[in-house]
Amino acid sequence: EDKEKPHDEL
Amino acid sequence: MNIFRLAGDMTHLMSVIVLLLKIHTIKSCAGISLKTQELYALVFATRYLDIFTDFISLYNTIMKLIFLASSFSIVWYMRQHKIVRRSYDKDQDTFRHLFLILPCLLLALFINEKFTFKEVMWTFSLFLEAVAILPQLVLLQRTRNIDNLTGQYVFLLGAYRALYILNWIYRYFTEPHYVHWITWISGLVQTLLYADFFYYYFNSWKNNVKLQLPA
Repeated sequence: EDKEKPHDEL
Repeated sequence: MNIFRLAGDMTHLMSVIVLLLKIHTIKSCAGISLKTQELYALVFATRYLDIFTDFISLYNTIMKLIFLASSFSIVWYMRQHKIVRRSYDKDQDTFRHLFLILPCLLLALFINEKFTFKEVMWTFSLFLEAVAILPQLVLLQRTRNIDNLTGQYVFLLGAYRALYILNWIYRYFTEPHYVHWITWISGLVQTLLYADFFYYYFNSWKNNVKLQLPA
């Protein structure tokens, strides 16, 4: 289960 | 970070600064749609829910704070400031928020990368941002005359998302597994919505005539 990757764009 | 994304963020920053300066210096918001500004405040509020939970970089956090502060202060100026609010044309700015918010919310519930509250809110903010300019474009059509600052504001707002498209293309070719169809499609729709405005904006700039949108 991939840890929820945070969105790195504004 | 790549040059397209940085240019996009700076263009976006310029658009909110142009608008804040216009409202703050000449104390007028004539020609500006409060509906669009409120939608943008909602876009940032739902997109930056992770501002205190996920730290990406100082740049990312500072820009999020700037966009949140500027969008909410523009709404405050147009609703509360005793002088500015007088120049708000509420009879012409009649676009119903809900006609945009509800479909975006429903769509985000069905189309998202992960069915979690944060992710659905983030997707909602993407869809909403794509259509948030509509009340402003409708207002411009109605009021016909566009003052320079408003024209520059809309132009910069459209240009930032066009630069983001270049950023997505760049990242697609340089980062393995960088695929975000939802972001790309909503960003493309958003840029296309500005296309006709760009057409008239460039024509007026080329012929050095005042920007007029057809009725």
